[in-house]
Amino acid sequence: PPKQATLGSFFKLP
Amino acid sequence: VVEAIKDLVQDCNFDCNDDGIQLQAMDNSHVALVSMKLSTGAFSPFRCDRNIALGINLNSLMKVLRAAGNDDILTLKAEDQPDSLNLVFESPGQDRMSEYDIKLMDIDQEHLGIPETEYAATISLPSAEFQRICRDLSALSESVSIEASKDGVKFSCSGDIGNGSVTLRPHTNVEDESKSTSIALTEPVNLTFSLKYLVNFCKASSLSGSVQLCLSNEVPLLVEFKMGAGYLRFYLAPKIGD
Repeated sequence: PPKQATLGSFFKLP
Repeated sequence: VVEAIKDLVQDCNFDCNDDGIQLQAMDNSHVALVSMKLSTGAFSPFRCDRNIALGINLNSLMKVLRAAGNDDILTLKAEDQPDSLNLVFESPGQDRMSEYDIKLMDIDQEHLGIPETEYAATISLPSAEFQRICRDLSALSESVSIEASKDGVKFSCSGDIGNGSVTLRPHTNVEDESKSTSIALTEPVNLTFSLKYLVNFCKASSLSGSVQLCLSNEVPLLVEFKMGAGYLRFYLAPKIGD
């Protein structure tokens, strides 16, 4: 089954 | 707004400046993000002498907000370098006034930079319809695939007891724009998301008659509820295959 991604891989921390 | 986000995020900074009040917070698992803006137009009057972050526990805020009447006028006040937020509720007839202070907290928050995205698909639909789809499909499965093409948008899921899908086609309601369904598409998209989070986002349905879903392949979904003077946005990371 597909795995849940987290937002950190798409959005940048400052 | 607080009712709609309190199950997703607990401790939040309410960032106050000349533009109004903004909030950005991620859930504990870093899968979903809430981004809210209430512009100055949502308030009368609004005054902010210097930028300030009010760190608030939403459960505490809810306890106090429950003491307000539906039609009460709410005034929020905080001093320079405040320890607490002052809330005053006044009944419309001004025959009852209640006043509360809730303690503020220091919240060390990571603000994520959300890139400006040209989404491949932007879907507007009635928020009650989206809520119903998420609720119905969550009874069968933990995940939903959202597939948008020029013909329509298909929400499908499969689980232990079987599978199900709901397809919406573009439709214009001339009497009530919020009851229309529209699909703007530059390329077809197909993404999978956790229904648990989507069901949670739908708690914001009472804030807006319509909801906008913005999708591009392999990027987080944006679910936006527009409010009179601001917005409530939810971002949700997709589920990705190997």
